[in-house]
Amino acid sequence: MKKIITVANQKGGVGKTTTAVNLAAYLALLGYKTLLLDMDPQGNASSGLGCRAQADSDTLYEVLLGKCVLSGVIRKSNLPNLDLVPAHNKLIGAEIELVGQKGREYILKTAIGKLDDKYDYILIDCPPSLGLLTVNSLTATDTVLVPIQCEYYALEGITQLLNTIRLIKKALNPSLHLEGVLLTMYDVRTSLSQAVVNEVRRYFQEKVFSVIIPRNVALSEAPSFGKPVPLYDASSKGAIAYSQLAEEVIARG
Amino acid sequence: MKKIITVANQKGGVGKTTTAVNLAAYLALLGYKTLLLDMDPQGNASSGLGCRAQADSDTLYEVLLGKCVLSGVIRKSNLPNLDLVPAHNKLIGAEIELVGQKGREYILKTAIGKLDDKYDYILIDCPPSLGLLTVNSLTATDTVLVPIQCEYYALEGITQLLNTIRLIKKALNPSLHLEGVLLTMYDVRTSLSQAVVNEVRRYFQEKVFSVIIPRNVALSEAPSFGKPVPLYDASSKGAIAYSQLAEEVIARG
Ligand SMILES: Nc1ncnc2c1ncn2[C@@H]1O[C@H](COP(=O)(O)OP(=O)(O)OP(=O)(O)O)[C@@H](O)[C@H]1O
Ligand SMILES: Nc1ncnc2c1ncn2[C@@H]1O[C@H](COP(=O)(O)OP(=O)(O)OP(=O)(O)O)[C@@H](O)[C@H]1O
Ligand SMILES: [Mg+2]
Ligand SMILES: [Mg+2]
Repeated sequence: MKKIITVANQKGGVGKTTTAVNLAAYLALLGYKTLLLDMDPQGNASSGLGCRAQADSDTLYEVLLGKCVLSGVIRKSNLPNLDLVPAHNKLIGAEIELVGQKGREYILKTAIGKLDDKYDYILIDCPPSLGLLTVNSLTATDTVLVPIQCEYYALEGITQLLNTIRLIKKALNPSLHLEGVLLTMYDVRTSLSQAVVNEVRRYFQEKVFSVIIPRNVALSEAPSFGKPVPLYDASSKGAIAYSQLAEEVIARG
Repeated sequence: MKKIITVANQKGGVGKTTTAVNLAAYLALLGYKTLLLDMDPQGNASSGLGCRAQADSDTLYEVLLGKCVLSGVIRKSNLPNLDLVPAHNKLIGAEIELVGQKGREYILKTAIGKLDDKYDYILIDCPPSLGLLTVNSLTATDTVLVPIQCEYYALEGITQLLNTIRLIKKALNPSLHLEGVLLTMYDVRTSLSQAVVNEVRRYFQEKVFSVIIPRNVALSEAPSFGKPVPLYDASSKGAIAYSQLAEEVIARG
């Protein structure tokens, strides 16, 4: 059984990449064959796994433009059971180059459909926008995992995101549903964090994962070593929280 | 003399809105007539000044689609000398609706050109992407202020941003140049913050503002009261840092 989970939120800096990279790492460590697709031209998920794409090699960009197949751009990561499809700057061009193309929303779905069935989980990291790259991911995916930072501004974008998910579900992907809402960067020192948690729990109820990801320096240091947090500091609070998230995702089936 | 400064960086959550709102507030408090344009469909800058746009009223969206003039959508803020042009969700549609239009990059520049000369500063807050809304801002502007978060991932997007600025300067706005680079969310407790500061200073040299904005809870709490930080907690470290930034911007002339 292959499950595709997209990590999305158009609000910037809420922990999408940190969640995609570390959830993928823990799913792999728990024995599930996992593929991480980096749909963000910034390529943070790629470098978070120590795997920068070169301009002259094939990446997700070439796949979206039909120049090669997805299986041709899969790379091994520094973790067994975890593979990566890296992003590159040039991915920015895809949004413009595909504008007129018919069926452009289904390109990623078709590309994933051609993969053989060896993965248990496919995770997709999205850029902070609701453009074609995010639309492609939401069309290809089974579920969407929404990280929400424990900050005031992060609350504001939620309705816009839910509207987009509803539109995609109606027009492009009828089986799309919420994997869950993940509260991130919880800072015990501020009352604002708890106020946001209460608000999000009231709104999303059982859709909110029980684990809350705390603000934790190991999570922001690990990418500078090209490692997911379990390979950088497995006993840190951030690492423990993401391993709990993986258990919750597996339990939801 | 009217100076237009765009606050931009496609990396999400680096402090663009926090910088635009609080810099605008301190320029106004120092006696400069200031206009803040919210080009981000999330509308964080609008709500950061306590001024949410309603769906049925005219906003920047209507201006970009040529349905009304900029002076018709200007609102007063809770500070003398500071006006705001609010954003609304519907601004997302502008990127798609304007795709085929000739001269679509110059729409904002033309709209600002029609304003009478009463403002000393016009600040523009951008979304976390390099799409048409950001391109319009970079085409209309005199300079660009780039906030960079003291985090590893924030370093990665810099080359992409500089490439975009160079392209815009060549093709659309020959006088475009860097207002400066602002280091944000500096956390004294982590060595990562200092490592990023050193790296950014080495790369940008005198273009980096002397003031570094510390991570400070007043900056993240103020928006939940719809106030810029000088009206929320003027003696906080965050407020003092942004007032220093305003002095530096004025001194650069
Ligand atoms: N729980 C955490 N504790 C401390 N730092 C964190 C945490 N989660 C993420 N970070 C750091 O905060 C920054 C933003 O996180 P991240 O890049 O994962 O967000 P994003 O939503 O992917 O951003 P973008 O919108 O640009 O894609 C990064 O520098 C990351 O290292
Ligand atoms: N110096 C600071 N100290 C503490 N919190 C901050 C600071 N600067 C910004 N914040 C908070 O961090 C979050 C991200 O900042 P902000 O929204 O200004 O970034 P942005 O670049 O505008 O994000 P986006 O890419 O989504 O537009 C917000 O919740 C804000 O309140
Ligand atoms: Mg990211
Ligand atoms: Mg913003």
